[in-house]
Order: sequence, then C-alpha cells, then structure tokens
Amino acid sequence: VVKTENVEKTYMQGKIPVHALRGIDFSVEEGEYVAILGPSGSGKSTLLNLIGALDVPTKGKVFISGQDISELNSRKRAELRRTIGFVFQFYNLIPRISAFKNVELSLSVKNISRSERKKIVKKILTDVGLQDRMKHAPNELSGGQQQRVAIARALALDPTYLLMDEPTGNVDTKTRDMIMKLINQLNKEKGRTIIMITHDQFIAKDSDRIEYLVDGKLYHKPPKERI
Amino acid sequence: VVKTENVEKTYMQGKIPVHALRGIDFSVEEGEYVAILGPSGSGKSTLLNLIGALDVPTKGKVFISGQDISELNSRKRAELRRTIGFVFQFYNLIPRISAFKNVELSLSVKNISRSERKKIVKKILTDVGLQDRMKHAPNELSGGQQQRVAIARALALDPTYLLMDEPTGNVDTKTRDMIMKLINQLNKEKGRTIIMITHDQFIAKDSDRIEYLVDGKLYHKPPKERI
Ligand SMILES: Nc1ncnc2c1ncn2[C@@H]1O[C@H](COP(=O)(O)OP(=O)(O)OP(=O)(O)O)[C@@H](O)[C@H]1O
Ligand SMILES: Nc1ncnc2c1ncn2[C@@H]1O[C@H](COP(=O)(O)OP(=O)(O)OP(=O)(O)O)[C@@H](O)[C@H]1O
Ligand SMILES: [Mg+2]
Ligand SMILES: [Mg+2]
Repeated sequence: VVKTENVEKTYMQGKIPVHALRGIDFSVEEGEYVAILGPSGSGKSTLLNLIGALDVPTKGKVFISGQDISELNSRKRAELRRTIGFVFQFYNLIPRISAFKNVELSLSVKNISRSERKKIVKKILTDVGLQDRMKHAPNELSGGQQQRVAIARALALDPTYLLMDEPTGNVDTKTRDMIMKLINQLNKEKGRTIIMITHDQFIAKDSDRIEYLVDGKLYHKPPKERI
Repeated sequence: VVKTENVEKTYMQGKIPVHALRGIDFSVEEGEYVAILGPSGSGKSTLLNLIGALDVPTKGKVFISGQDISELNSRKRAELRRTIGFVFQFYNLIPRISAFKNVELSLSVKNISRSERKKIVKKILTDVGLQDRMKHAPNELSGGQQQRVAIARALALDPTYLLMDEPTGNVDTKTRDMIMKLINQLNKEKGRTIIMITHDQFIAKDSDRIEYLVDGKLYHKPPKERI
C-alpha cells in the first residue's frame, strides 16, 4: 500500500554527489506500524519525505495506495496529502499564530463545520497534554510542547497514513509514553498505517516491524557494525 | 561558582501570568557535572537561559564565577559569555553559511591566529563525526548533524562552563555515546563545569548529580508523582 522501488536520492554538493539513498526497496502494508532506525545522517528523513510526497526521488518510484505519485496531477496530489499526517523532525509550525490555530489550519482541508473543527482541535491538544497552552504561539512554548503541537496537527486530520520523523526527541519519558499510547490506539483500534523514524529503541518495540537505514541502504536485521 | 538565588521567571500571557520558575535555589561547584531532568514544559530551558546570561529573571539573582550578572557592565558581560559554551535546544545555527563557518564564527571572540582557528574547527568537527560535512550549510544537513554542529560550536571555545540543552535528542545511540565521551573527557580530564538538560536517563547517569525540575520547582530526589 506504500512502496518504494529502487529509490535513489542524490544531492549535488558543488561537483560532489552525496548519495543519501542508494536504491531503497521498502514496502508497508495497510494497517502496519513500521519503525525506522539508523545512524544520524543515514537517509531516514530523506526517505520519509519521499514517501510523504514532499520530495521526488532522483531515480526509482514511490507508490502510495497503489498509485505512482510521479503520475498524479496536482488535484490528485492534493487529495493524497489529505490522507497523510506528517510530523516533521523540526515541526514546521507557523510562527506567529497560536497552537490552536496551527492545528486548526491543517483541518481546513477537511469538509467539516467550523464548530466541529474547533471541537477536534480542542480534543487533540488535550490528548497531548496541551490544554493549558492552546493560545500560546510557538515561541511561547517549550521545545517538547512545540513537538506536541506538530503531533496534534498531524493527528487532527485522522489520516490514513501517519508519517512521523522522530516524534519524541524533545520530551520526557512520561510525555513520550502518553504520545505512544495515542499512536498505538490509532494503529490497533483504527487500523491506521504508521511509519515512524525514531532513535528510541524502546518506542521501536511497539511497532510491528523494525527496519534499519544505514548509509543510504535498508536492512531488515541490524547490520553488525553500526546501529 | 554558578548559583541562582530564589530565582523566579514569569511570562504574561495577556492578563494571565505563566510561572515558568517559582523560586529556584540552584548551585553548581567548579568542575561539577550536573544533569537536569524533568517533564516537558517544566522550566528547564528557561533556567539554563538565565544561567547562561541570555535572559534575566523576574525576581532573584544569578551568580556566575561569584559575580551577580545583573551588575555587570556590557564589557564584563561580553567577557563572561566567552567563558560559556551554550548548546541550544534548537541549535540557532546561522542558516546560509557552512558548518565550518558556523563553528569558526564562535571562535572569533578568541585571541588566536586564523590558522590556529581553522585547525581547531577542523578537529572539533571531526570529533563529532562531521569531517565529511564541513562545507554543508545547515539545510544540507540531517537533524542530528545540525545538532552536532551546535555542539561543536560550543566545544570549540573550550569554555569553562558548558551549558547544554538536550544535546542528543536527535541522534542515534552510537552517535550519542560518541558525544558523551567527549563531554566526559572535558569534565574528567579538563575539569570543565557541565550543566546539561536531558530527557535521557542513561546520559544522566554519567553526571555527578541529577536535579529534577517539575512545574517550576527544583528537587534533588525525583518527586513521586511524575518524572
Ligand atoms: N540538501 C542537501 N545537500 C547535500 N546533502 C544533503 C542535503 N540534505 C541532506 N543531505 C545529506 O543526506 C544525508 C541524509 O540526510 P537525512 O536528513 O535523511 O538523514 P537522517 O537519517 O534523517 O539523519 P538524522 O537521524 O540525523 O536526522 C546526510 O548525510 C545529509 O548530510
Ligand atoms: N514567552 C513565553 N510566554 C509564555 N509562556 C512561556 C514562554 N516561554 C515559555 N513559556 C512557558 O514556560 C514553561 C517552561 O518552558 P521551558 O521552555 O523552560 O520548558 P522545558 O522544561 O525546557 O520543556 P521541554 O522539555 O519541553 O523543552 C512552559 O510551560 C512554557 O509554555
Ligand atoms: Mg532526520
Ligand atoms: Mg526545553
């Protein structure tokens, strides 16, 4: 249901190529919860951005819901993005508006009433423990609070696919467990497909399957030398 | 040698006060390595910014090297900041210049030759594993690579005090261990004073002492209800 076929991503640093992804065959079934681990700089964010249709591969193909995303017109692409909740490694919150508005904005693509939208935003921010911080703008929030707004924004969409790039790097153990509980519910109770990059081996245990990205290549078992 | 006396920090959210710090008495001896743990939003970054003279308390006093920092003139303040290496929770790298230049810039406050400076930058970026990424700008680096540039920038100063706000949130276990080794060396071999905020209990074990910040108050033992 989500698949990459021999995907490569190369950046040019002046004349020097940087091979961020070196031929990735990766597939995730509907309703699966996959964790991606790997060293810093190994290509994880690059891969997730390709899967989320936020970037295009240098070579190879990316399929979501069976569709080759390079063949989608802009309307189909927009339709697709409505089914993907993306949590960025550095959040990408809108700086000068409140946490509440940041989450509400992502819901504007959904066909729901204004009062229904506000209900969902309030609930989801409460679910991540931010009920007393809804009016704060990002620069009036702690690091882990900003991270939780980014998570709330993705969850509010109730997306088919939840793509998360290191969603708990800035929170304490208890807050992390609260977030993992939400994600597990989405997966076990609602059958949502989850692809999560994490450095936390503890969180990775919650998943159905762990994949390892090392130096632009994917492994199902942890490669001996480094993880 | 570093001390806060009944320090308070209150933000105004419209008419509503947010008590980020509620009377903190915190002191660190020369050469000590202290870890600060606590829930997301508890006031840790706020406290570290006060200690690093990057912010002023609403009430109370902050002392560094025995000096009340509110009584320093701007020249003395600048002198002080040269002795403090600060690693920000979100790095604060300069966007359009290379990793190398980002680190080199922080050394411009030191009275050393250009060639000496370049030697130090090269060494420190190699120490954090970024020898092949020195020419990349921040947006051409992975999250954990950016975090390491921020660390390199603080370490390059060879500062008396190293203040670190969650320095390993975006890196894998092996990279984390490499960073911790560097920090331990600074403390054990060179006697530098280290104050580190972290959510990682494993890292905290390396320290001489752990303090817990919960809801704006400091505890020496983990408070029962939440950590
Ligand atoms: N625009 C770019 N130009 C050149 N190299 C790049 C660019 N963007 C990323 N890279 C390189 O591609 C590699 C993969 O980056 P990516 O962000 O996918 O790593 P990652 O696995 O997410 O790392 P981390 O765990 O630190 O977040 C890195 O080595 C990085 O330096
Ligand atoms: N400018 C501001 N206006 C209002 N409230 C603020 C402001 N800056 C911070 N706060 C609040 O102060 C509290 C402490 O923030 P701080 O950044 O110190 O937390 P923290 O312990 O570092 O959290 P984290 O572990 O998530 O990084 C938070 O609840 C935050 O919402
Ligand atoms: Mg990344
Ligand atoms: Mg913080």
